[in-house]
Amino acid sequence: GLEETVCTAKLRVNIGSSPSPDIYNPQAGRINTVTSLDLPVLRWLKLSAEHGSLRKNALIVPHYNRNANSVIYALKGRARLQVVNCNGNTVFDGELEAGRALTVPQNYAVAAKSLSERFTYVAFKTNDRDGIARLAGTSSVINDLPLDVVAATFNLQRNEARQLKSNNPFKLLVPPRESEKRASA
Amino acid sequence: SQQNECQLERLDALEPDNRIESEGGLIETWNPNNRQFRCAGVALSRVTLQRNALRRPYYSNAPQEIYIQQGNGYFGVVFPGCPETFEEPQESEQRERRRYRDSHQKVNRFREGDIIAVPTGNVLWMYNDQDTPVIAISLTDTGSSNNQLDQIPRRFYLAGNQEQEFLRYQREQGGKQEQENDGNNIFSGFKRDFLEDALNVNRHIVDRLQGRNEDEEKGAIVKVKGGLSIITPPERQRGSRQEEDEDEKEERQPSRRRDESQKGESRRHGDN
Repeated sequence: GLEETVCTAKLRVNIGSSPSPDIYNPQAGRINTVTSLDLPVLRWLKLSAEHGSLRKNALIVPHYNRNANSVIYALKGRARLQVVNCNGNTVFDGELEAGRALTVPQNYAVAAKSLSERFTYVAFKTNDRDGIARLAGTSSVINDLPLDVVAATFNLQRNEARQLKSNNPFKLLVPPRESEKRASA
Repeated sequence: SQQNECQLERLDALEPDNRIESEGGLIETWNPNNRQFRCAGVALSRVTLQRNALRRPYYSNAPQEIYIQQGNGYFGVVFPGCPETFEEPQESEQRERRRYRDSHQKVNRFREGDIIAVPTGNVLWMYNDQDTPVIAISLTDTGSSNNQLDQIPRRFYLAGNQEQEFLRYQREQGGKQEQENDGNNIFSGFKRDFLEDALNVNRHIVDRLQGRNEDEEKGAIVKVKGGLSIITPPERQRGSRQEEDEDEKEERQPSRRRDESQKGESRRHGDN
């Protein structure tokens, strides 16, 4: 019966040391998510989670959670985070270090850059099928707009709009620049 | 929400009470703090787009339903993570190497009487390519479970530094003083170096993105000089067999709208 199904529901999944991350770039880091697709009981709870690990100077491009609030808890290392509200105001521009938590409300834009060799975090999200929208890089919302709409929207020449649409080949995690890599070595 | 919000003894038919003019049109809003709207958990606005006016892309913290009262034009709703399914056609291989081929997500045509559904957090833009002004009534369902913020409708603009249509009520609600940067776009709060790294573009483009250029006071609706060139299939006229046949031919090869676009025809590949 139904109660037996509920009683034996799978309640555990490991995202901290998963050998198969959802997003991976050896030079930038990895991100793993658990949603109700991975752990069906989360559909009931309407929650999901994300675990991320960033290399030094790697960047998570500006993005926002479409349908969830998010609480980011730093596990290891430190990173610089910026969060922007709907008025374009910077509501957080600072370091997040191990043991601290930062709330990022739904639709607020956030970006992060790792300041230590390895910045690791877990983010709790208040939707079991959370989705993010990227504001930069491949498959970002800018990429998904027609070229002329981008040019008119940002008051750019068409060749500048092209650069905006195509210059960053990365999706979410951007590796450090060569100069930053050399400096940290 | 406050108690007894829906204990309404009297209802009123309301007109919009706030008006923001832009270079290419007008946005009017009804006060979402009015008890009627608070009870229903919705916010209402009315947008007027003049010819060649583009409503700059924005997203909202709640789902929207838009009714087109008058006019017709183009709109796009960006579904984050979905593929760009509208592509410019290929030209000869030599020219192809040099030329940038644009691609983007689906673009739709709207006309009078249409309802447009916009999911929470999805980016919307609209454009009027006709002489008749477009008038669109938009309802934002702030009481939806998809909105995990408070009941204030919020617009997150990707560009410009215009006043937000619901910002005034946000201030009233929170008793908050006007901040120096209020009315800027979602990129303007990031530091330049973050954006330069994230987008891999120069400072000039970042400044434009952040609305720092001097002439950046055109508002949420801008005029597009010479009109937009968008990849769309030709519009179908009902009842015309010949045109339908032509459409069918063209639909296999969406072409870029404008003279320049008509020149090239795709090379057909027989390879697998």
